Amino acid sequence: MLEAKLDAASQLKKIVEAIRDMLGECNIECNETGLALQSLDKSHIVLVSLLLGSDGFSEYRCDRGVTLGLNINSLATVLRCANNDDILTLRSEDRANELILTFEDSKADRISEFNLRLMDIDQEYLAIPETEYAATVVMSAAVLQRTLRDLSALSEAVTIEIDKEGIRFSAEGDLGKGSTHFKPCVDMENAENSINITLSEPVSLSFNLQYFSNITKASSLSSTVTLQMTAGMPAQIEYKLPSGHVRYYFAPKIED
Amino acid sequence: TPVQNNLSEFYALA
Repeated sequence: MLEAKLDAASQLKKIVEAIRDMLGECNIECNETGLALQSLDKSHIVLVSLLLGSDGFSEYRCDRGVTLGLNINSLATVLRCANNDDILTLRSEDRANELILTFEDSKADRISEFNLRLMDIDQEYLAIPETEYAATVVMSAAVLQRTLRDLSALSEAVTIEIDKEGIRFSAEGDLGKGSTHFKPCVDMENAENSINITLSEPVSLSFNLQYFSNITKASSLSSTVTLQMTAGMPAQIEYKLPSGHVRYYFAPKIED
Repeated sequence: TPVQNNLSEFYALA
């Protein structure tokens, strides 16, 4: 059986909000090390990989592997019934067909319980090999989100170029073109505003901005984001969690 | 013009 407790329901609410626009139904695999999810969006352009380590929960118990087949939008609907600072408990018996969610206020004088029906989901999994990327950029998650939002007014695609001078985002459409360039920098007072670039060779890739904007909904989970890119390959975009991560593999647009 | 790729063009099914 699974029993996992979080001190604040907002932690799970934010994670579900970060993935719900891309995923419909998917399996969450639970074992003694924590919860994991790997799922493709409907168009197979983005793969979401979520890891929530058992250390990230205030209490965690899972004696035997449990697969939770869930509709992510149904989970989001139920989570809307929880206050952000409620204590949240997830429970599922072995071979049960439901996930029980309990929301308690801190004084434990209100307890809400919701039972979410589980589904048998026949899901495709991709084998993602360990990859050395040509360029790794760590930057503010909020700045990335803002930059992409600005450029989405110009075009449905963004080109990202990374070299030793910095990282450049550009877009071109009917009304004209625009770009933002960030130089590597260290901000001693606000570490999350630093831009760190590790590079073995310069990279340039283009991506659909609508999908990118869905990915950056994870910005509420972490102050920084790690972008990893290699020419001609999907990018890896990671938001670190206190114990785990939300990671996206994002297929580029390539000249035909 | 650039063409949108799918992840299945890069990664095999597990």
